[in-house]
Amino acid sequence: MLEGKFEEASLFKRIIDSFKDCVQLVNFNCNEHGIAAQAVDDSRVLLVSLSIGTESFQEFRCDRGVTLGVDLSSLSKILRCGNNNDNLTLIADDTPDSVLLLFEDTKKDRISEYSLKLMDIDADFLDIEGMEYDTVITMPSAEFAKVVRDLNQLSDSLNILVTKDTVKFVAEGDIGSGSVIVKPHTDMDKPQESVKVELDKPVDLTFGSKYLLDIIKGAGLSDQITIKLSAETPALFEFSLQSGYLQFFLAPKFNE
Amino acid sequence: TGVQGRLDGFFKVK
Repeated sequence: MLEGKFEEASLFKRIIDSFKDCVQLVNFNCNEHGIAAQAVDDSRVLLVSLSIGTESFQEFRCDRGVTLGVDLSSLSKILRCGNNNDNLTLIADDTPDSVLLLFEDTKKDRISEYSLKLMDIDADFLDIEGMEYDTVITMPSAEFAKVVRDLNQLSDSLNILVTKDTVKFVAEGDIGSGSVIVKPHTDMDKPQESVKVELDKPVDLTFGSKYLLDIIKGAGLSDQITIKLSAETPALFEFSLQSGYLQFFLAPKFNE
Repeated sequence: TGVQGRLDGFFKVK
């Protein structure tokens, strides 16, 4: 049996909102370590991997492994019914055909209960551990989101070039071109504003802007984003949760 | 602006 209580429904809402637009059918695998999910978008270019550790819950118990096959658009409809600061408890039995969502407004003693029908989702679980990367960038997620949004206006591709001293984002399109250079620095007063670059090899990769626009929807989850890049391999964009993470693996574009 | 790559081939099925 699964019983996971979020102190605030807003956390689960924000997590789901961060990836519901790029994948629709997702298996949530629940066990004693928390809830994990993985899904690939229809074009097989973007993979989403979610881990919500037990520390992200106010209360959590899951005696046996339970898989919840969920249509995210249906889940979102139900999540909109709860208030952000309600307690939200997810409840499912060991062989569930539905999951119960319980919103509790502790101050007003209002309890709302919704049942979401589950689906059998036939999806492979991919081994995404153990990839090696040539460079790891950590920067403010809001700053990365702004770069992606700004340069998306110029081109449907975003080129990321990383050297020891700089991270350069470049877009070249019909109306002109643009670039943003971000340099590593440490902000002692606001560590979340810092930019860090670890580099084994310089990297020059190009990504489809439309996928990056999906990825930056996770920026509300974390002050910082970690970007791991290697030549000609899928990049990893990661937002940390208090306990767990939301990761996006994005296949790069190749020169013709 | 290049050909969009796919994830297939990079990750093995667990």
